[in-house]
Amino acid sequence: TETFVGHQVLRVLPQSHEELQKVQELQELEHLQLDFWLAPHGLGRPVDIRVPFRSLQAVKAHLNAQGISFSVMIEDVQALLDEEQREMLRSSRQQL
Amino acid sequence: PLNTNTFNYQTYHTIDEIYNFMDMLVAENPNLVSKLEIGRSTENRPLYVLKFSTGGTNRPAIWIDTGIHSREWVTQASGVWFAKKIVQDHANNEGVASILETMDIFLEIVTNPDGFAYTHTTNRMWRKTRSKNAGSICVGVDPNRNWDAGFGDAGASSNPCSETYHGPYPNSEPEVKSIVDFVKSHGNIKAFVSIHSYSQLLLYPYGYTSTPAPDQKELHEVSAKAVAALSSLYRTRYTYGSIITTIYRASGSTVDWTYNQGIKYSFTFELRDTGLYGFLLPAKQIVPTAEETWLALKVIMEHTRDNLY
Repeated sequence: TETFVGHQVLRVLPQSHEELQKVQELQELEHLQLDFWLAPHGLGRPVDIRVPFRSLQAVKAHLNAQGISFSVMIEDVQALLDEEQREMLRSSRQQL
Repeated sequence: PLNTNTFNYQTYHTIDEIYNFMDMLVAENPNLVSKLEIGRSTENRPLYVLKFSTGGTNRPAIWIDTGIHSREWVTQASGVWFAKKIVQDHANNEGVASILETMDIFLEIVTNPDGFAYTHTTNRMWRKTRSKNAGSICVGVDPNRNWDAGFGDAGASSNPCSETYHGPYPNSEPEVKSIVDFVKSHGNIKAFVSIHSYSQLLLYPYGYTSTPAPDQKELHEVSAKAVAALSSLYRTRYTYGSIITTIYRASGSTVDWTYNQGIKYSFTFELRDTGLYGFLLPAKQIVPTAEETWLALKVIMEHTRDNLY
């Protein structure tokens, strides 16, 4: 099973067409293994990107260097997945 | 669970648990619910569709599908809740009971079973089908870019490693081809709703062209009513409009194809998240999400019933 320890989901809010363009360019950088949960689709519209741990620093540095504002929507994807699994287990135990 | 009343709708379930639920629902309601197998997936899993019908032959019908993108778990979970709700409404002679007097409802809950099973066993983030791509190590096709509507145009990727890879040719994915064949053979489907998540949108054609759909005005008005009904329950804010003007250009998408088949009332939902969890929506939000979405679906179904064409 693939794990996502340390993966974060960044929420980027492009405020200009130039910023939108810069975010769209990230989609082409396959080596970063970015997973666009919400693709770029207009100014002021959130772009959510799941970033693997090993690419986090580079992506945050890139966004900061470009002056593109972002927030961390999910601190650790794996922690949410673990909670989801625990909840399913709890529920099936209750069922039993 | 012993029956669909003790089934837990407030948690996520595996594909086997959902298939068991479907069998229980059919067994409990033999005069209303039947289970059709419209095809087999790439990995040879059955593609099941629940049919809700009070009789008649080839009645005008409404199609609802969930889970075509496998990681969007709140959609399959909502589909399970919708199935039970239809049965309850019919039993209580309320809600959609009046629709079932003259129309059938088809509901495909696990539209991408291979991908869904894979999210449970291997990769929770998997979105596409699980077909092999000749000449590439990357697996899967985006089943919402594989339809024969603007196929291969801008708004999809030709790279098998992309999440929006359109596939080698239209309907290459059996999960898509099976629905295409079903829609064509039925020939009397009047509304088609494909349910995704997330970002709280109600969308109508087109995605592959900026040319407005001929019925744009009516679709926009129906969307406004549906979104108002949805938001009335928990104040969840939705945006609505055509795919290309509301989000982005997307080619080869489901509802563009169904609309071009003449199914006027073709819509795509993007359900919650309300901005904190994305695809990892906590299970406690399943039922509220399904409840609010149901209000919008009812508006679409009632409008279809009252405006048959």
